[in-house]
Amino acid sequence: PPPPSNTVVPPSLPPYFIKGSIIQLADGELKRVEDLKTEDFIQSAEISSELKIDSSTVERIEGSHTSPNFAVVQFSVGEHRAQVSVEVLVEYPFFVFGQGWSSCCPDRTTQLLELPCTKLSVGDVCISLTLKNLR
Amino acid sequence: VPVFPWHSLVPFLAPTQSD
Repeated sequence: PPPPSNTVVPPSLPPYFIKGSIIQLADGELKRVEDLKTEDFIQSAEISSELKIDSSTVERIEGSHTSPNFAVVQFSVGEHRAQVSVEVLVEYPFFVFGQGWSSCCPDRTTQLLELPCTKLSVGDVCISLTLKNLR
Repeated sequence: VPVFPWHSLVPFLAPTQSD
């Protein structure tokens, strides 16, 4: 049977998404959050002994029933296409493979965080993480 | 200036129960 749908609620908007935030890659290199590229995440995961990158495809985006400030994004995660729903602030950025930061409401993301952002859409493939020793 | 590790920017989306 398919795995159960999980709903994860991340904390409110974290400070590291603000433009200019300094991010340390796995090899020690420092980059600004707005300068991160797909390769930075892939190479960091390759170095990491604990983490691996999964592809998470956006399958559906809905408004939240609890608050207009939130959206529910349904992902199909990894090779097993596990269904996972995440309730996030509409301005919460996800990193899309080959594209960069994207959110349900990029105008709000740019306004609140000054982070350049595109519109997150169904079919986008986002970077997500898994523990290597999970299975 | 705070420095954040790269993995804090990436969500863990894998379900807790697999297969």
